[in-house]
Amino acid sequence: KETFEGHQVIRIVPKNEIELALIKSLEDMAEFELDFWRGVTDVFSPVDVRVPVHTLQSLKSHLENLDIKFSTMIENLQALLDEELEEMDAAVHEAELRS
Amino acid sequence: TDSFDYSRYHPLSEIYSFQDMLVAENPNLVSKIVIGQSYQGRPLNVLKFSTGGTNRPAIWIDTGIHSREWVTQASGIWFAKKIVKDYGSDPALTAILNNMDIFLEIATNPDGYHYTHTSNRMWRKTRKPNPGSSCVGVDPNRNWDAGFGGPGASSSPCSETYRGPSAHSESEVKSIVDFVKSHGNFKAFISIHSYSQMLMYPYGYTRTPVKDQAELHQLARRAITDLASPYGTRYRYGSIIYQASGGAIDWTYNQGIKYSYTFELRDTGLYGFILPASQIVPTASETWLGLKVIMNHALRNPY
Repeated sequence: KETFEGHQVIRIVPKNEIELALIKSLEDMAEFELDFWRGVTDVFSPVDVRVPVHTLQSLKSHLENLDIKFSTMIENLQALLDEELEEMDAAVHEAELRS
Repeated sequence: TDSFDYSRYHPLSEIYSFQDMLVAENPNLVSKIVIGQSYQGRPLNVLKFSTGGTNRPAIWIDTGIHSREWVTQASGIWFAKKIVKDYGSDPALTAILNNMDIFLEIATNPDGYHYTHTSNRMWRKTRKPNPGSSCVGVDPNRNWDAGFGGPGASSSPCSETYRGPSAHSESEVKSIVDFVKSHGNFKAFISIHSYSQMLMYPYGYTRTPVKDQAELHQLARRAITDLASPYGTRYRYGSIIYQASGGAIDWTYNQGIKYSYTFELRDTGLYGFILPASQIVPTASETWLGLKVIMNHALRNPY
């Protein structure tokens, strides 16, 4: 089972057309192995990107060099997935008890 | 299906069982059609809600074409139950079903959905291997014959938006294409995705406005207004909010299905595709209000 330990989902909100174009260019930068959860649309529309743990620092440095602000939407994706699984298991267990 | 837990996520086998139960409980309203097979041989089931007649004008709804968007499959299950529960008591839905059929494909990408439960929760695409590449799968919402190969889709098999080797190369897509063509009387086609709170109409592959732009825009505004009524969920709406070629609703519109829309369901701003199960019923119930506006408009505005 593939895990996502340390993967973060970061949110970038482009402030102007220049930032928009710079963020758009990330889509073609295969070295960061980004997974766009929410693609580039307009200025002020959030872009959400899953970043693998091994490219996290280099991506953040890249954005800082470009003076593009970002926030962390999901700190550790695997923790959220573990929670989801626990919740599902608990629901199944509860259903079994009920039946 | 009364005791089915609508507020949790279910594996594929339970979705298949749910569909069979719903048909068994409502034989005069619901039937199951298998429109094809996925790459890995799973049935592509479509629930048909019909009160009779032959080849009535019809409405198509699909959920889960992107497998990791779990709230969409869960919403599809909720819609199915809602339809059988409300037929006969909700005047708008009753009028729709007395004149039109509704087709609902809940697990549009079953291989991908199964894979999200067993191997990779973040899987989006189909599961067909790509010759010459170690990367698997095609984005089934870039695989339609509408601006296929244009901007907003990737030619790289390793990309999450890989368009595939040719239009309709994916059986999950081709099966819908064949079904829609052979039916020939679809009047609305609504494809449901998550997450980013948008309601979009064609086109995604070109900036050329569709000829029905004004009507589709106004209808979208009405749909999102009703959708917002229970919880205040605010949607963006329009055409080409983001560029994407090879998309489903661009193809359906070009086939003459005027009321072609894509929903992107709610975004709580914290979870993305990992929307907590407690959000399923609120998401589905608000979306249902938007869907009803579009379905009702399709009923009242025959073409």
